[in-house]
Order: sequence, then C-alpha cells, then structure tokens
Amino acid sequence: MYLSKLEIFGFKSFPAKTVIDFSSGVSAIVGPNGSGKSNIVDAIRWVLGEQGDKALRSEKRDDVVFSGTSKRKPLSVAEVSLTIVNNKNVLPTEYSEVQIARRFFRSGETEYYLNGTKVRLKDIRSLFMNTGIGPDAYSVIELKMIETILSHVKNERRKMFEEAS
Amino acid sequence: MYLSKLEIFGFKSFPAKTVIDFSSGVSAIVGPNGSGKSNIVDAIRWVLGEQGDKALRSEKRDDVVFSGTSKRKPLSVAEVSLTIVNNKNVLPTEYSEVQIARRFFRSGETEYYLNGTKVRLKDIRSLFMNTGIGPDAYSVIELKMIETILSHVKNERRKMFEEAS
Amino acid sequence: ARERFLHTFEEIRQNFIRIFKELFQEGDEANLKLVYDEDEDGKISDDPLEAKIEITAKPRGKRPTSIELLSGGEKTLTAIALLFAIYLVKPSPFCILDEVDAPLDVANLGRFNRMIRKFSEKTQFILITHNERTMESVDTLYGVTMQEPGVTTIVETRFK
Amino acid sequence: ARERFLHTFEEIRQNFIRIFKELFQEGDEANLKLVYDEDEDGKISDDPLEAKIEITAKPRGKRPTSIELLSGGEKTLTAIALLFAIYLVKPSPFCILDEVDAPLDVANLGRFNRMIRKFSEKTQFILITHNERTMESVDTLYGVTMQEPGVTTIVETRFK
Ligand SMILES: Nc1ncnc2c1ncn2[C@@H]1O[C@H](COP(=O)(O)OP(=O)(O)OP(=O)(O)O)[C@@H](O)[C@H]1O
Ligand SMILES: Nc1ncnc2c1ncn2[C@@H]1O[C@H](COP(=O)(O)OP(=O)(O)OP(=O)(O)O)[C@@H](O)[C@H]1O
Ligand SMILES: [Mg+2]
Ligand SMILES: [Mg+2]
Repeated sequence: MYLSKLEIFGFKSFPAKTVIDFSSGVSAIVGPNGSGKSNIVDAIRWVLGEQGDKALRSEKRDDVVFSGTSKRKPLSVAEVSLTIVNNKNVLPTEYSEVQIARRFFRSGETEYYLNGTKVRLKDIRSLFMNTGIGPDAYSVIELKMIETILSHVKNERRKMFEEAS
Repeated sequence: MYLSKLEIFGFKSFPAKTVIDFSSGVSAIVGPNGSGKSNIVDAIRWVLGEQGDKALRSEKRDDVVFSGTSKRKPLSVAEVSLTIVNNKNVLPTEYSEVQIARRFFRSGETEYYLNGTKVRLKDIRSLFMNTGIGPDAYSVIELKMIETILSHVKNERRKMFEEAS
Repeated sequence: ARERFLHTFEEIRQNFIRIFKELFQEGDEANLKLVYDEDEDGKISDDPLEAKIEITAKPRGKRPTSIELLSGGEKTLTAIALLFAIYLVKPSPFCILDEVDAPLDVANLGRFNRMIRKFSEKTQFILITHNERTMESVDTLYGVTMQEPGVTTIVETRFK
Repeated sequence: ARERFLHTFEEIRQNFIRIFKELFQEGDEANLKLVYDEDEDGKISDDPLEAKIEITAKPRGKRPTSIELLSGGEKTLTAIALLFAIYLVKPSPFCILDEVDAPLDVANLGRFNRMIRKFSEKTQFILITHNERTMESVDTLYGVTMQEPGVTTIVETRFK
C-alpha cells in the first residue's frame, strides 16, 4: 500500500491545479526556503482529516485557501485529493485503488469524498481505523515534533504505543 | 572587546582542564553529534551568571558537574573561567583584560571570581550592565529560540528592544 | 487490553534496543521502562495502561542518563529509533519526514539514510530535506520552486 | 524612558526593513509595528512601554502575512534580520549561534554568511554548525571530539 497521486488546487500556495505522482520507494522533495515543500505535507495531513489549525500552521480555518499574490486574486475554494494504492489489502475495501478528497469553501463548508462519492469525516476515519494512516498517526513527522515524542509532559509517546497495540 | 580565552574544568563533559583560545573574528566549533559543542556554549552562559536549569539543559543544579564515565569517576567541582579583552573600554574598569570565573561544588556552594578576587553574582552583573553581555542578553542564540524571538506570546521580543534602548 | 498492551510494549522495547545499537555506535545502549505513577494517596497504581513510558539512553562510555541531557542530534536519532521500533511491530504504509535530518552530522546522516532504505520495503518514505547526501540516497527527487512569486510549481522529477 | 524607547524602536524598525531586504530577495518587504493592547474596559492604552511589537513580513509577490504563516527557513532568516537590526543600534561584543543555519537552503546560507562577515567588524561571532559551506567561510575552526567516550577534547584549530 502506498500514496500514488496527490492533486492540489487552491490549497495554500497552489492556485493552479498541481499533480504529483509518487513512486512507492523513497522519494525526496527539495527546493528553496518558502517554496511550498511543507505546504505539500500540510495538504496530505489535511486530506487525511486533520482538524487542528495549529497542526496546519494556520491561524484561522480559511488560511488554507490560496490568499492571492500581487498578480493573482485570492481563491474561494481549496481542494486536495489523494490516491492510495491498496495492493496489500490493508484498507477494508475491495477496491485496488482508493481516492479520498476534501474541499473547503471560504464560506465555511467542508466536503469529504471517497472514490468520488460525498461522505462524512467519520467514514474517512473508519476507513483508516487501525491501518496506521491518519492525520495524527506517526506517519507525518517534522523536526519540532522530535521534542514532543521524547518529552514526558504531553505523553505523546503513550499515544504512539496505544496506536500500535 | 571580545572573548579571548575559555577554561573549563569539571563542567559537563570536560573532566580534564581544557583551554580554548578564541580569535576576535568569526570562528566555528564543529564535531560529531554529542561530542560537547553545546556544552561549550552552556559553559559560557554559566560563567556569565546563568541561573536557570532549563537554559543549561539540566534537570537539577549539579547536572553541570562531570557525572563520570565507565572509566572516570564523577567529579565534585565544576569550574569555568572566561577572559575578555576590554580593548574598547566597554567594561567600566581600567583593566585591559578582565577574567570572570564561577565554581560550583556538589555540596551546593557557588563562588564567583573577578580577576582572581572572590565577588558576588551582583558584582558580575553590575560589571556587564548595559554592555549587551549577560546570560539572557541576545548574544547566545540556539535554533529553538528562533520560535521564541518571533512569537508574540512570551514577548521575548520586547525584552530585546528594552535591552537596546 | 492490558495483556495486549504489555505484549506490544515488550516487542517495541526489544526492537528499540536493537535499532538504537544500529543507529548509534558500538557500545551505545538504550532502554524503555514503564513507570507507574503515584496517586494523591501515595498508592502506586499497577495499571500498565496508566503508566508513563520512560526512555533511558546510555551513549558509549557515558552513564545512563535521561534523554533530556542528550544533545540535539542524539535526541533526533533516539526519536527515530523509537519510531522505527514501533513500525516493526505495526508498519505504517507511508512516512513523511520534514527536515528531520537537519541536526545530524555526516556519520549519523549516513546511518539514518541506510535505515530508511532498509525500512522502505514495507513503508513508503517521503523526505523533505536540504541535505545533499540525503538527496543522493533516494529513488525519486521532486523539485519545487516559486518562479512566479507566491505560486508553487513542481519543476522536475528525477528517477534513479 | 518613553521618548528613548520610541526613538530606539524607530531606529530598529528602519534597520530591520533594510536588513530584511538584504537577507531576502528583491521585492521582499517587512515591517515592525507597535500594537497597543485594549484593557478589559476596551480602552486602548497609549503607553509605548506596554505595547506589543508586531512583525509583518511580505515575501516577494505574496500578500503581507503574519510571521506565523512563513516557512521554517523564512522564520529563521526573519529572526536573524531582527537580531542584526538591534545590533546596529546597540552592538553586542560577541554573538554565539548554535546551529541556527540548519534550516537554510544553499542561497540563504550564502546570504547569512555574508551578513555575519559584514557584522564581524563590531561583533565577535562563534558559530556551531554542521554545514560545510559555513565552515569554509569562517576565520578559525575549532574541532571537538569524544575519542575517549564521554570526554570532550578540542582536537585542532585551523586558521585561515
Ligand atoms: N493560504 C495561502 N495562500 C498563499 N500562500 C500561502 C498560504 N499559506 C502559506 N502560504 C505561503 O507558503 C509559504 C511557505 O511555504 P512552506 O512552509 O511550504 O515552505 P517550505 O518549502 O517548507 O520552506 P522551508 O525550506 O523554509 O521549510 C509562505 O511563504 C507563505 O506565504
Ligand atoms: N554533567 C555531565 N557529565 C558528563 N557528561 C555530560 C554531562 N552533561 C552532559 N553530558 C554529555 O554531553 C553530551 C552532549 O553534548 P552536547 O549537547 O554539547 O553535544 P553537541 O556537540 O552539541 O551535539 P549536537 O551536534 O548533536 O548538537 C551528552 O551526550 C551528555 O551525555
Ligand atoms: Mg518547510
Ligand atoms: Mg548541540
């Protein structure tokens, strides 16, 4: 099972539809400071159901929608879709490929999609239950989180162990 | 004015007396992970009067004293001394060189020295008043502090401005 | 639930000790312990589901210390060892690491990239990095840029 | 005290705008603003000594945003620009930077090292780094090692 395609449109610094085809092995995303690398990571966390503004480095919910540049107007919708190849039947469905999508309108509405059909967040969460995939599972790690994993205080560590048992 | 010599003995990972002669320009300290680079920075903060355990990455006061290895016994005293060349008469004294030292015994006593004479912490602080030198002045910066300098919350930023005015 | 948790904990602990030795050098050791809290009355609870998980690390020749006293690079490597110890018990289909290799020196960077390669049979890795050595060790490289200010575009993909 | 603070603030602000342009690229702008808080009764205090200092940054072509929305590397560079803006008003005799260059890409690393060189007339710099390009740009290099496990020794000093 692996992430095979990510499509971003109107999310953060992606005003034009952008497609990334991922391979299953080890890949790296490189580029200058501020060019949008961590925004790609935020897009993956977001489509997996991340609800916290802080985890998406935003101050308010609509900070995820493209806010415009000196040459482009701000957009009113952010949309991300992620295709997952289900080759090891980890996901509880007979589809060999699963596509999840999330859309957010500046007016405040959020829509979730599973293989093109509108669903609720609960349905996305139950699809990924016990698979190690999800916005807060230990599959997305940034340098700042290293302190959290190691610190007693927030007991993030317990969460990692509970997810695994 | 610049730091010309640092002598460390019994502080953190320095069981044997170690001397570093600094030059006035730009220097770099390099070496493998865990080899003692940040311990040198802690020694400078400590001799300048740093009182906080957290700022010295310690859990208790005697964590600064060499705690031993499989081949060496723990020591009972930590001592750091710093020589500062006062060539621009920034420091309010006629000496062209000033040496400050700090000693800590596992029993809990702390001693401060100024040019070889025992003094109190207050005397060290008043020597450096308004010079931009001191444990919490903005002269020692690590990567984690970048978030603090930029964040509204702790208003560390105000402190920087007040120090400068 | 208790039995399962204790069983998983023991498996992760064994993995952590082994992986820590691989990521660090000869003679470096580490361990995981369940620490039971005292409640207000001083009674020690024996419920593993409530206990804290303590990490102790003993880099080569040093005395066992709490991980708070380790250096920046040692802490990063310890957290990675723990993450992989858990992945051995429950592999995650993918793992995204955003500049986690920044604090590592050249030698540890090599060990880190070799470990990633080893785990990439079960887990897909996407690494964000500025380290040229990490860029050389991956299968596919995606370049991003903001040629038009404020707009991210994907420039080129290089396959090995 | 108020007059002095306002005067210093204005000087730092001018410096910050100039240095930010040098550290970032053409077209990047930044500013500092004093933001007066409202107290419980909604009255706005006019005491500059109580006000918050707000940083706004506007990287090339982007809209002015709060610094929270900048990237890791952009935040580091902004903090450095602020530090140097203050040093211009009140130089600090020495400055120790512990792995502050880690999040920077190759281009920003060059600008960072050039800025350090410029300020080194008034301020002594001691940099802890794993970046080979930073090592090449300094006057003196001190190597540390733990050949004997747990014991730090200074190995060699290289003068340029
Ligand atoms: N809603 C938005 N609309 C437009 N641009 C945005 C939006 N949110 C964030 N950005 C821009 O994205 C940039 C940050 O991108 P990102 O954090 O992905 O950089 P990065 O490539 O990870 O850089 P670094 O190497 O420094 O970590 C910022 O400059 C910010 O202005
Ligand atoms: N009181 C002490 N006695 C003996 N050793 C100590 C003491 N305090 C800290 N240490 C050791 O010093 C080491 C940390 O050194 P330091 O943080 O300076 O590393 P560093 O060179 O900065 O590494 P990095 O490149 O990873 O930041 C730890 O391994 C720790 O065990
Ligand atoms: Mg980033
Ligand atoms: Mg360090």
